[in-house]
Amino acid sequence: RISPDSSSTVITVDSYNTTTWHDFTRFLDAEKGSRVSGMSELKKYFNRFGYLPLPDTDNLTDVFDTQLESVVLAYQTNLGLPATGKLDSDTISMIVLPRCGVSDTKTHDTRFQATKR
Amino acid sequence: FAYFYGKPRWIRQAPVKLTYAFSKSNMIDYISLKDTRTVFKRAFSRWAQVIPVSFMEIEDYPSADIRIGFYHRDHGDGKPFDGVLGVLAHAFSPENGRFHLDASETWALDLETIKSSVAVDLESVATHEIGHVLGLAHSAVKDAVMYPSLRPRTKKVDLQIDDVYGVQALYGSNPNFRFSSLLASENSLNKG
Repeated sequence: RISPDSSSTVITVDSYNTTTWHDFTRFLDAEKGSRVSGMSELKKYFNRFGYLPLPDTDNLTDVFDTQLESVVLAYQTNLGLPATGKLDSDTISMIVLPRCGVSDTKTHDTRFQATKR
Repeated sequence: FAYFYGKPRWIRQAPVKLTYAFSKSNMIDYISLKDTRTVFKRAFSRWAQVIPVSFMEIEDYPSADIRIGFYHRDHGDGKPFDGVLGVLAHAFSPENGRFHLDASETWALDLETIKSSVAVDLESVATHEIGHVLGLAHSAVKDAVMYPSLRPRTKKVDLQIDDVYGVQALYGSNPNFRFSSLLASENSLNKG
């Protein structure tokens, strides 16, 4: 939020936003093809909720690649958000919200698998 | 609405009666067991009003169909919790019955009486996770109880049409249930 009486930009951080996933706000509007430090953590987030089934998450890169773009699209569809494929404010605002631990889509883990009707 | 893969549900002779119990050793100490029972009874009754399924609390945790506990971090099911906020709880698809809440959260019975900015409404999360226990996965409808995210200090306990359609497709409709009552509440929600 830019306060009217000062030249500096005042960033308002909700006090609860100092917890899990708050760091993801720095990916806001990251461009496809860009490399942003820590984006591998965002990929781990998507892996956790069933969007990026991987044998392990040790070799994830910090690049906003085509795979991540399609993951973002799937997430936006599952969460009823505008399907832009971009890390726009609607999407980032939803990612940082607390949530249920059950995954949103099919995973290889039968206990948490889900499919849309 | 959505289902778990393979559309699992509880297979019981009608009328379906499911039992639930609370862990003897994994509960939170700042909310009394009495108050916790009251909250969960209300949460279960919301689902029981729309489907021909009844829920009964029993003492014996190991033999209950649905087993509820509060746990910190890694609690042995391969899905560790993560501290304050982040993941709030999870539950397993039928007929597993495990229902785990993150003990690191600040659980609230009444958001009016608790000041914390990270307070999470226990009844809202309980109602959501019971949907998973019954076989519902996450919904893309933002007002639905089965939507995956819940903002702190927010209460969301009233089943929406999306939740009801989904669970009735699994278990049928409670003969005493009328959609009109639900539409009335949705209309008031929309007006709000």
